[in-house]
Amino acid sequence: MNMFRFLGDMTHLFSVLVLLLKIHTIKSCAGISLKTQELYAIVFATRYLDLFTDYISLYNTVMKLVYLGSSLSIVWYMRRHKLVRRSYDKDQDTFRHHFLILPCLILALLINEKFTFMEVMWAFSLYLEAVAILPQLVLLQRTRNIDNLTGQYVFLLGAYRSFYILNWIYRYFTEVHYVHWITWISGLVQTLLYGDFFYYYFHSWKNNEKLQLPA
Amino acid sequence: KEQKHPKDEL
Repeated sequence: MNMFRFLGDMTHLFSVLVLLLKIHTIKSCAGISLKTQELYAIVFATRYLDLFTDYISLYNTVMKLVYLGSSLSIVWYMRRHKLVRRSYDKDQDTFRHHFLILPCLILALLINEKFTFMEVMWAFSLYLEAVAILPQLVLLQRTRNIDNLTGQYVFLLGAYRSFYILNWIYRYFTEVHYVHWITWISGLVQTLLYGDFFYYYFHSWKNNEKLQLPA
Repeated sequence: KEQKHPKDEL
């Protein structure tokens, strides 16, 4: 495993853990989109179906379980915890995320590495991950609130995307048969969407003003 | 025959 991949995994892990720890500690999820968090939970659940069929390494298995557990915990806190769920911006978090799931499923049925249940679910998880940040973007735009989304969370997710792209480039040039078009293209789309988020975050931070996304 | 790369990333 190369250093880019490892750093990508670690920053991804910390982004989820920082969010979970923050919700757990301050008993608030203001500014966090439940829709995005639910989409991430679906992404992990559908991608890691291979936990039951393929063993890669102890590292992979443990990381998959931690990602699944922490993202499900975030959803649990936001839906069920009596204090946390009171702080949820329900009226603002109106992005209809079901309309993202269906197109991703159709795309996965059409474009996949092999037409089997596992492969379709795997492709679906990648397409869904690419667009899962959208409800969070819409919520930010509505509330114009960056105080509650910590700088760390934004920074860690951005670092995760960047390291994974460096990892793909590195592996493409150092390994034989390493080609994953579906992963690369959906990963690139995700990074571009995220870059947009990043740009406006830093812009508003630099000018010391509240976040203004273009309408 | 095309060789399939294992899905070893997260």
